[in-house]
Amino acid sequence: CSESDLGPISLNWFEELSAEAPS
Amino acid sequence: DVAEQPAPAPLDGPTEESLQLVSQLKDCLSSCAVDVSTVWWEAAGSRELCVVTACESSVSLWKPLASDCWGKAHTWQLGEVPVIQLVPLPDTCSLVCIALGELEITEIRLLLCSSEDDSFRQSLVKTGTIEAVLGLKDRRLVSSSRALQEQQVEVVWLSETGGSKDRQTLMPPEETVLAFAEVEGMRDALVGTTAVNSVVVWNLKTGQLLRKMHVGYSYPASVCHRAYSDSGLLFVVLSHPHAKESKSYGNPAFRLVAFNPKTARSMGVMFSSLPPGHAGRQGDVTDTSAAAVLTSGAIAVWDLLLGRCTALLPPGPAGGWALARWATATATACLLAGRRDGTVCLYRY
Repeated sequence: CSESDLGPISLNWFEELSAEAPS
Repeated sequence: DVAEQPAPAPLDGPTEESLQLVSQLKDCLSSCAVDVSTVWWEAAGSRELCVVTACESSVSLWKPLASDCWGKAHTWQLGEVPVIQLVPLPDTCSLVCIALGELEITEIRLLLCSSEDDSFRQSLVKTGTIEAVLGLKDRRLVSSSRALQEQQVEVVWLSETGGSKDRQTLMPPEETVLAFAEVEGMRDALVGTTAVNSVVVWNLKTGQLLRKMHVGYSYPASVCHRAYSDSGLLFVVLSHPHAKESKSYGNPAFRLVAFNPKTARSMGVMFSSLPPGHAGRQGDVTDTSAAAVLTSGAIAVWDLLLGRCTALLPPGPAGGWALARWATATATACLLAGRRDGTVCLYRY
């Protein structure tokens, strides 16, 4: 799977989404 | 880069050769096996891998005896509400979790043996209109339930004595959650699939709903079985009980799909379809293997990474198969295949 198909990939997606999501 | 692979034709007549019959057990009193599972059970200081069989009105614990035989150690008699399924609790010893109800789950109970007086007991964990339940590592249980128009997604921490130590509510999505899967290697991440074909991701520690990602309308009522994160992507094994047959992919049973949680975009990685001439399936997944009971009464087994059907257990003279479950917590893959008459066969895969 490549970034052209799936968009920018982040190894820290879980931490980043947790920081952004409403709590 | 890996594109979704159409499933190659099954092996030239896959048979049960890759499944080795280890033993079988038969509950003479049972004529209505509804589920089968395995559990580690501790007694007199030793821990044994036991088989658990469920009928509508009772659940039995089977301990290993000499020469691949099994002996019934105890039977818990339940009340008027029928048992619907066993709920495996990973990494948990001497605790059996069951879901009871009519058409949908209305009760979740724990079955155990009291350490105080060695008496076998049962305790009520949750009641309600429960859509989905999954046992998580570290003696946790997650469930989705409905009350009026509200959906509740809740994690319960179970105590060794069969009670609930603590509860945490997760933020519910708008649509009904129909299945859960732990994200392997990430203790605080959980995924679920919903009634309108989305995969949702939660943070179990904070209860936050992190992301909702669409699976696609070609695969209605998809069910998540397994999830893991690798290289910034979230890989989810989905089954498609109601997907339509297509020319390019045949009759889809399981897919491995890669999601980018940052963008909510997804891509199919591998595709496993039903053997030709078979329809219908009720599946179970472990590691990279999947098994499903087909409407013909056969059990099909797939290697999910190869997208290939590797074994087919035909219905025997005693009738068709009704249950296919992977044994949990065993060193090698072990398939539990059950018939409605209460016969359970253990196959090494």
